[in-house]
Amino acid sequence: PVVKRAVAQVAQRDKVPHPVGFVSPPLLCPGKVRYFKI
Amino acid sequence: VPATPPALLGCDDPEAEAAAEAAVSYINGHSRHGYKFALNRIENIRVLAQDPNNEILFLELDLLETTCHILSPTPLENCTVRSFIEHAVEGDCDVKLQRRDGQFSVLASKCHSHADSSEDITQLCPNCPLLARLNDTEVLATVTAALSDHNSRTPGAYLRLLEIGRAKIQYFPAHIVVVEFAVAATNCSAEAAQGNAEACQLLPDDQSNFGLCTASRVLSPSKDLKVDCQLYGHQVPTPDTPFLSQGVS
Repeated sequence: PVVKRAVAQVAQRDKVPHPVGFVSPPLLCPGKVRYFKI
Repeated sequence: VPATPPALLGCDDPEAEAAAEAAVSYINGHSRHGYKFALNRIENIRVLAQDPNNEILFLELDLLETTCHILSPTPLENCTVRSFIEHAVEGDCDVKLQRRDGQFSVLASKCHSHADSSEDITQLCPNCPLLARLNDTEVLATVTAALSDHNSRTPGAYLRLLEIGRAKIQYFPAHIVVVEFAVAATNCSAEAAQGNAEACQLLPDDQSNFGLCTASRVLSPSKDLKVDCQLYGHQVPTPDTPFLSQGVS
C-alpha cells in the first residue's frame, strides 16, 4: 500500500528580523475553507 | 513600460467570490461527465488591470465533488457535497476570466480531479468502502446486473447505460459493491427490448430523458441486489446544463 510520508520539518531558516514597526500585509490568500480540506 | 502591477484582491473579498462563482458555473456548465463540483476554497487570485473597466483575473480554485450528476437539472446550491468518509473527490482548477464593465466571462479553464487518499479515509473509518476503478470487473458486473434487473422489472422506457459515475467496494464485514451510473431512455419499451435491445436508440435531443441509477450488490456472505433509478424528465438546456443542447455521447 502507498504510505504517505511525513513531511520533513521545514528547516527554520535564519529569519531576517523585520524592522521595528513593520506590519506584514494581511494574508489575502488562500481564502476560507467552505467544507473541509482533503 | 512595466505592466500594471497586479491589483491586490483578497481571496475572501466579494469580488473574488463573484469571480469564483462565475468560474464554477462555467466549469459545471461545460463538463460532460461525472458530477457537479462546488467551491470549497479560493486558493489564490491575481488581477491584471487592462484599462479602467477591463481586468483579467487568474483564479486558483479548490472544488469538491457533489452528489449531483452533471446531467442533473438540480441547481448547484441544492447539491450536497460528498462527505469526507464517502471518499471525497477534489477538483483543482486554474481559471482565467475577464471582467468588463462588471461582467465576468471565462477565457480559459483547466481542471484536474483526484480522490482523497485511501489512508485518510481508513484512518477515520477503517471499514468504510473505498472508491474503486470504474473498469473493475466487479463494478462492471454490478452495473450490468443492476441495469438488466431494472429493465426487466420496470414498465416504461428501456434504459441504456451512458456512463458509470462512481463505484465503491467494501470487503468487511460483508463484500458489497456500490455503483452509480447515468442512464438515458430509449425509443423502446422495456417489453419490446426483450426481443431486440440492439434496435433501441437514445431518444432525440428534443425528447431526451436522462437519469441516475444507484445500486448495491452483496456478494458475500449472502447474495442481494438493490437498484434505484431516477429519471430527470425531459430538460431544456439551462445555465446549469447548457451542453444538453449539444447532445450527450
